[in-house]
Amino acid sequence: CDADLSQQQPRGLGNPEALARETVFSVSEIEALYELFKKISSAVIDDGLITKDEFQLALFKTTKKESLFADRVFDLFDTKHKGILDFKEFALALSIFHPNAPINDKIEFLFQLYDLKQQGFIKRQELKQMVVATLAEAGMNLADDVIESIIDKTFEEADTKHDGKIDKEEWRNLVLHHPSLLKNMTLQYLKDITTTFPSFVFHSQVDDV
Amino acid sequence: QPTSMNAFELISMSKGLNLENLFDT
Repeated sequence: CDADLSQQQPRGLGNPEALARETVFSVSEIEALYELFKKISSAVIDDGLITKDEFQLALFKTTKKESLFADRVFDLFDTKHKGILDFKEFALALSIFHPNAPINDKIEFLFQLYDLKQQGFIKRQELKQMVVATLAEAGMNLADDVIESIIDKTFEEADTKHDGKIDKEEWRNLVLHHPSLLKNMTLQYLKDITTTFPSFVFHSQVDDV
Repeated sequence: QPTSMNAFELISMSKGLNLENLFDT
């Protein structure tokens, strides 16, 4: 069944001009980004699509490492929910990480990422699960009561409606007080993508606008 | 110090959230 689905996934660069209109990228940047996509998507199977294994391999240089957050990032990139990324999904998602992308898109993306159960809010248990996962990834041990006090403190600050959950509005207010929470949402590399992958000019189909 | 951070600051340190590595091909 999965194999059938991947057969239907579009491959290749597609229409770079249309993608440039849908994203903050220029046509040249879309073509340079496609060079990166080709590298990542050919790491395990050269089929023009990025699997979760290839995504993890690009992030951690190993397919062994399991990360709750790499999983969540992949799932949010995978808007067609087919378990694989085509170039359009990749470009649309990475556009949010561009330094020129609207801050509201970054705030929204990160909220969705942290909203593990996709209920429209973040509850204590989800937050604790993410803290525990982060500590485990980093090989750090913190006593449960210390973790609980970190969660308590966070909810005291963020949960201004005192209903035991952090909704999108509360998340937005928290981020505005702590802009560093968005630091992972901006990749300077995307601004220099045409110089990082200059080989795109050899494959360029169009003159940039 | 993780204990002085709020939970989201701590989570943002996760390597899984740092996509810079995608460009290190």
